Amino acid sequence: VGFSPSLRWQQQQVSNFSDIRQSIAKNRKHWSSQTLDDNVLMPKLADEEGWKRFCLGEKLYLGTSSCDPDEEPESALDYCKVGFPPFLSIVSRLNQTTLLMVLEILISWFEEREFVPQLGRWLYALLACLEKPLLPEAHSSIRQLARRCAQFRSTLESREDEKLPALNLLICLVARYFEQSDLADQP
Amino acid sequence: EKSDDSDIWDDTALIKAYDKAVTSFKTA
Repeated sequence: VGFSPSLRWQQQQVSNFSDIRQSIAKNRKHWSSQTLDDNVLMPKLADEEGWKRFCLGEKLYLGTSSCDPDEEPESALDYCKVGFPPFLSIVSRLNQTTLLMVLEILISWFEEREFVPQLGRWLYALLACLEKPLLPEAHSSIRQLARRCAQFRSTLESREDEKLPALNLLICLVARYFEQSDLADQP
Repeated sequence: EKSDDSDIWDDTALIKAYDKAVTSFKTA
């Protein structure tokens, strides 16, 4: 009680998310055809460890993060350390098979670790590009994500915790946009 | 088909959308 979002906020997020997905569809062709910077080396499809490093950065992947992960990189090279953000030019290149695989990798990572800002950005971006109707394995994965978010939320001690909005957003989108209603926060 | 440049999002649009959603959070 007191940690879950209002119904009005949830409805607004679903509406915004729907608009964003439509805009992504319009932008996909443009951004997927843009040349990536030389430093953006996307992992191969089955390179699970490579995707973790790519999205979350070496510091988190290696468990050596001691600085603010939101800190602005001083150069493009630093993205290797803090992870590449989900730029449209990157996520627009992912087909549905790759997208779902990366989503599963990150959810699996989250199952054993704490929530971090760059994880939230990537999960949101991947959900925004996940096409409906969902495959059965996608249903299972996003439900796992919502349950983990709720579990992690239950460990927070303050409503002011900066992780709370992100957790609520992900739960909201899985439950209300992707119609997993039994997982929704009720008013 | 040529796209209208005004319809093309910035490369960081998804990140901005996420940050905006998170910032807008309100509890019940």
